[in-house]
Amino acid sequence: MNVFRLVGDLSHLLAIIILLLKIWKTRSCAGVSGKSQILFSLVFITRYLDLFTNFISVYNSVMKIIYLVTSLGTVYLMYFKFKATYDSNHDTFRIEFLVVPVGGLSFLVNHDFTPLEILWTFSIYLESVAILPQLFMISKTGEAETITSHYLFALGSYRALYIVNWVYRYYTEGFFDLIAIVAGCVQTILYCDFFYLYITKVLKGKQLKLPA
Amino acid sequence: PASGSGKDEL
Repeated sequence: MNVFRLVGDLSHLLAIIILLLKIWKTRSCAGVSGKSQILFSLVFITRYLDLFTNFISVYNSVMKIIYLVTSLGTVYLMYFKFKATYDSNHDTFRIEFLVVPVGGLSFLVNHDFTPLEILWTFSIYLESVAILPQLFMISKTGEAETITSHYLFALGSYRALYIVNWVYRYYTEGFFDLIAIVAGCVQTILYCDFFYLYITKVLKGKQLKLPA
Repeated sequence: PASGSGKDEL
């Protein structure tokens, strides 16, 4: 463990908590893409199948359980408890266009052709594009609530910090995992225009509005 | 890349 990965994990946890609190406190999931939340739940389920078979550390197991419970809880709130506030008219990204190619690629490019490894690879590839429905929804509505932009900033920062972690691990341990690194770079690049808007607008107290 | 040890990350 290194400080970059720890801050990255905490940023990821913060993002998930921000979203959960936003939905729970405002009793509304307006402006939030349920499809992205479904994809994130799928990412955690396919990545943490070794939760009970491969013990790494208490921290690792506890965080995996927290991610699984909070992401599924968010999907539950969006599609059941506060379903009436779910904006399905703007959450129209065809997620099959993400899941199918990612599923195919995980069979073609992986470290080991075993079920657990392929599912882990699927999860890594899927996570890199899982935010697209959310970014697409914001581009359709043309704006995002400030709390949602804080969520996105924390979520985007987590994988950017992981990239720093991978550089650090490469130079200190000689460890690197090309699949995770490439997918992590794609994932972070997808946030770039949002990061620009967040830093130039939201941090100046303005509403996040995408140029129409 | 030792993919096995990649699994110590979340």
